[in-house]
Amino acid sequence: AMEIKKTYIIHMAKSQMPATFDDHTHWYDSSLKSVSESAEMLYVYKNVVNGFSARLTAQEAESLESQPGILSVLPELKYELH
Amino acid sequence: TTRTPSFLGLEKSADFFPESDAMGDVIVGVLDTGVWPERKSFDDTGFGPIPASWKGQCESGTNFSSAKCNRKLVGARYFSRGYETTLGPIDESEESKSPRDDDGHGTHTASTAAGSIVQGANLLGYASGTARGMANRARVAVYKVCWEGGCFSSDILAAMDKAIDDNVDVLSLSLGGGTSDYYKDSVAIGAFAAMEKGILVSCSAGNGGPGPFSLSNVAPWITTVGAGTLDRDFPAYVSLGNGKNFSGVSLYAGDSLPNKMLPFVYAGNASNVTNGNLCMTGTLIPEKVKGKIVLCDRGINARVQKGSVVKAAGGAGMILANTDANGEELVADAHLLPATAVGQKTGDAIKKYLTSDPNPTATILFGGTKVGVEPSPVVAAFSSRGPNSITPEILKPDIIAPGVNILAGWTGAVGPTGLEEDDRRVEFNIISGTSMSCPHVSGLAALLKGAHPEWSPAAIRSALMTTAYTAYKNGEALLDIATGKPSTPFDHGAGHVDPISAANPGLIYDINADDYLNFICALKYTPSQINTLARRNFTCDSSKKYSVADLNYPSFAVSFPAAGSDGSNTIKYSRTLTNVGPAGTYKVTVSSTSSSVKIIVEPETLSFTRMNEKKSYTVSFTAPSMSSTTNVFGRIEWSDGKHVVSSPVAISQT
Repeated sequence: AMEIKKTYIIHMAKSQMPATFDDHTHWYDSSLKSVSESAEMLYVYKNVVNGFSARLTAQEAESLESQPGILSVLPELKYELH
Repeated sequence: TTRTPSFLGLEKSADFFPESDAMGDVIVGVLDTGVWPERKSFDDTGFGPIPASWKGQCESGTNFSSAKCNRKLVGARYFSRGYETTLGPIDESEESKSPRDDDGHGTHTASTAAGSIVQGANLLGYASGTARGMANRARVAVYKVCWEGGCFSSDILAAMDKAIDDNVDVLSLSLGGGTSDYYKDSVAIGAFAAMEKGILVSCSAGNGGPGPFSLSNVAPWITTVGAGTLDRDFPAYVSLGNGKNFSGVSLYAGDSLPNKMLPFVYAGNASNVTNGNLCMTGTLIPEKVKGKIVLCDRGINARVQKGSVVKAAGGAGMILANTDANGEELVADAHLLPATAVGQKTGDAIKKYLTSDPNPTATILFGGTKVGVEPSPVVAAFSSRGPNSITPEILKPDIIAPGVNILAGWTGAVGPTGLEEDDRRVEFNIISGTSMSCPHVSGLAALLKGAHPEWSPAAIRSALMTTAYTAYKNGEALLDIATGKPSTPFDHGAGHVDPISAANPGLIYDINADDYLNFICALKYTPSQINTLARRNFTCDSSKKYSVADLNYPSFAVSFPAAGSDGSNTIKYSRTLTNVGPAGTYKVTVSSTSSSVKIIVEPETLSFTRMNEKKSYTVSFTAPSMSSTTNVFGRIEWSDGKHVVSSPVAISQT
């Protein structure tokens, strides 16, 4: 079960981006790669979220949550038409 | 849509809303199942150049080229990465990996909000008339986020992200999820960013009614829309062998039943399974239903599917009876066989006949379209109800709008029932839901944006809410179809939308992004949660006393602590009104359904001498004692004799 990947929305604290990065997407990518070499971003958000979405295992999500600059790692939700 | 423009008074709107230039600058973004661009509702005849501010695109994909966009349909994008990574690659033979709408829902909502004028619109002859969107001169941009398997939050966020970049003015979302805190809810998060950019976000309240606490999309920066009926009906008449006649509703348009009484059977007695009464696929015994009219109970499977099941088993017709869950609410469907829906009471009476007569017979006659139905509107039973389970101090829904039996544009990919076996193709379809009421308000918000480009999203919502009505022309209170009794602010919010009055509200309750951040501080969100929602560091001032009651909302939801618990029995709310009309002196009046809660407004008079002048007041609610089951409702109205600025009040115990 720990290997099953799910989509998560990762919210980052932009103000905590290390000075070594000149582009926030590189910082996002580096954060993601620190917990998973294989994980790929689905979307990098610009206006609605400082962050991105990616497929992760529960363990990777938990590990990512403890990385510096990470505000929250929220599992994707399914919405329905009304 | 047909009928709703006249029901809302928009036929005389030329005096209140700009006809072309200013309206043509307003762009409504619709997040839904995509669009069928060939529909006349997206015809751009008479439209000027696309506004220079527009940055959107028309994306190509399966069955959809960028050439499908025009000066009306200015943008069309699709977002499927979240969907595909969860459910696997899209089968392009089944659904279009493009903005193309294979479902119909998105074409319906987009054309309701801002469709062009189409003469001679109808569904199989029903609801005929001239169809138009609420903001028929506004532009439309569609963002396809919903697929056969649902709508995924990573895609919804991506679409809202792009819509903000594209420069939409209004966002319409007829979808929802469960109820979670605002910082965990993607629609609330996306809507917060949109609000900060001056975009009004209108969302459906949900179809979880009539039970309480059934709302979705309750963040205060979202305009939450419930559903009411129109003054239009599609009657069908059931005649029984005992001479009794009953009314129902139907959109059936095929061959009539034979001109004689037909044998009649209850589905539960024509099946070998325990839930045979529901007419689920494969549950009816053909020998027992062949050539007969079959009575099925509503529930579990789709209403139109029940008709299809009866037809497949050889039935001649169907009567679909409501149960407890739906009461007397009738939703019309374009069934594949002669069929009608009937209310619970009628259904019970018909069942009584079925069990008492050894050889029951029946027939169904179809009455076409009837207008001028009264009373209307009534709150739809399915429309989700308050209280607000996330923040009880914010009254939701905000408003109701037409959402029952709404005719609007439809996909060419499926028939009006959406069933695979339905090979009919229609330009328009009639469907119901808060999905249908939401784009009505989105379009009306676009009209207000065109008339008052300087108004914030909160100002537009305030204008819609404070001018909404809660009584019929004869003075009687709006009814709730679920109970047959007067509806309450937990059902209808501020009331039914009245766009002509909203164009000139006199005063508005404005709210900016900082006000919402103060509201979030009052919710005691952690810095991390605030940053997740608002995308920035915002430190709540520890020396400041934040109160949810101080958010400048156009309605009042007062939640007293339960009897016997500690806590003040006086709760104070503060509000600030901004003058958007001529100079004037406004006096307040307070009405309430009970004298058990004392409501005092101070001051009782507010004088405005210039445009945009702001004046504040406080409201004290004092409850000596309330039983835990008692809700009290009321209204606070400011009037200068010409304008009435009305706020609903809902008082409950937590």
